[in-house]
Amino acid sequence: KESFEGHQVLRIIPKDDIQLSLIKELEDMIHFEVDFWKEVTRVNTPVDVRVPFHSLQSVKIYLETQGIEYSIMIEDLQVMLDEEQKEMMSVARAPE
Amino acid sequence: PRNTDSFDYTQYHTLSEIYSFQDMLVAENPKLVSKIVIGQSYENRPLNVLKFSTGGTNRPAIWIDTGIHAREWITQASGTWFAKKLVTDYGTDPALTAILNNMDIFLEISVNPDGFYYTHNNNRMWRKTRKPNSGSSCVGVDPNRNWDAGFGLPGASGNPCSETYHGPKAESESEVKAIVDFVKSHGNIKAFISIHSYSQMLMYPFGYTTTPAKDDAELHSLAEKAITDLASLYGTSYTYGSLIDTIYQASGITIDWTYNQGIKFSYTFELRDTGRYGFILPANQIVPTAQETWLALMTIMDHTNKNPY
Repeated sequence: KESFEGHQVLRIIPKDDIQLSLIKELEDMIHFEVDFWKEVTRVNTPVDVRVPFHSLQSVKIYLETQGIEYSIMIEDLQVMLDEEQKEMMSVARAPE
Repeated sequence: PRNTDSFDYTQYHTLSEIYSFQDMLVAENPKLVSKIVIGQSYENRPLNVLKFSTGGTNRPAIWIDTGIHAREWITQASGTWFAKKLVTDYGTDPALTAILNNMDIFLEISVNPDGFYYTHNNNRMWRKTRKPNSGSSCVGVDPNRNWDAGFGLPGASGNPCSETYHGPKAESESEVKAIVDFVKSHGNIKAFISIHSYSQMLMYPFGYTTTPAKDDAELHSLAEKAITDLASLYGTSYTYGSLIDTIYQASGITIDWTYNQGIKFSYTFELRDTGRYGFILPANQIVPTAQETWLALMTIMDHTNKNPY
C-alpha cells in the first residue's frame, strides 16, 4: 500500500488574481508532485493541496516568498488514513 | 451483515461489501429493486446499476450515480444509504411514492469500481480509472473528463500523468461508455444527477462553455430550492450555479453530455466539506451527509416528476 507518511494538505486562500495565478503555476511544477484536492477557482475560495513530504519545504517557501497565506489542514495524512483503516477493521471484527 | 437492515451505514465499506449489499437489497425487495449490469470495468468488474421500479415499460426515469472519482468515499457510502432509503420510503413517503409510481430510478453506486478497489488496497488517494495509457507509465483517465461534450477543450489535461487527463478519445473508458450506451438505449431519462465530493456545491451545465444552457433559469431556481432544502436539516451551506461559473472551466464532463442528450435536469453535486478532512471525511458524517443530500435529491426528483417535458 502506498504510504502518505509526512504528506500534508495545505489550505490556501488566494487574496487576489495574482495569487490565483501563482497558485495555478504550482500545478505545472511537476517535480513537486502536488495533488490538488480542491482546485483553484476564485479569490477568497480555499484551495486544498496535498503536498508530499519531499516537497513540503519547497512548496511552503514558494508560498511564503509570494506572500500567499496558507494553513495546514492535515498535519500528516497517513495518521488520518491509519485511523480510518483502524475504524474499518474494528467494525469488520465486531461480529466475531 | 445478513441483510440490509443490519448493514452498517455509519461505516465505509469495501467494493465486495457494496456488491453484496446490492444483491441483498434486490433479494429483499424483488418487486421494487432489480440489478442491471450495464457493462464491465477495465479490470472486468461488473458495472452494477440498481433499478427501482414499480412496473410499466420504459417509464420516464431518473439516474443517480456516485463514485465516479474513486477516492471520494463519502459518495459511494451515500449512494448505499440512498438505495436503502428508496426502499424504506416507498409506500410511506408520499412524494417518493408518487415519483416511483410514475418513474423509474436508476442508481449506480460505484461508477469506477477498479479505482474504488484500488483506493482500498493500494492507494487511498486514487481518483481515476485503472486503464493503462499507451506510451506512458501513468495509469488511468479522469472519467469526468472523458465524455463527448467539449472533449479535449480547455478544462482537462492531455497529460496522462495529470489527475484530470481526458483520455485518448471521448468515451475511451468502458465505465463511461457503459453509461453512454445505457442512456442512449433507454431514451427516456429525464433527470441525471452525478454525485462527487467535496466542496458543497450543486451545479448544472455547462462546464466547457460560458454560453448559458437553454434551461438556465429553471435549473438555477431548482438548484436554489434544492440547496435550501438541503440546508434545512443541518445548516450545511452550498453554493450553486452553472459549473463554469461556480468552479472553473471543465471539459468532457458527465452532465454536459447528458444535457446535450436532451436530459434537462442534469446536475452534479459536490458533497460535504468540513474544512478539516477533505477526502478523509470521518465515517460518522456519512449518514448526516446522505440525509441532507437526500432532501436536495428529493427536490430535484419531485420537480422532475411534476414537470414532464
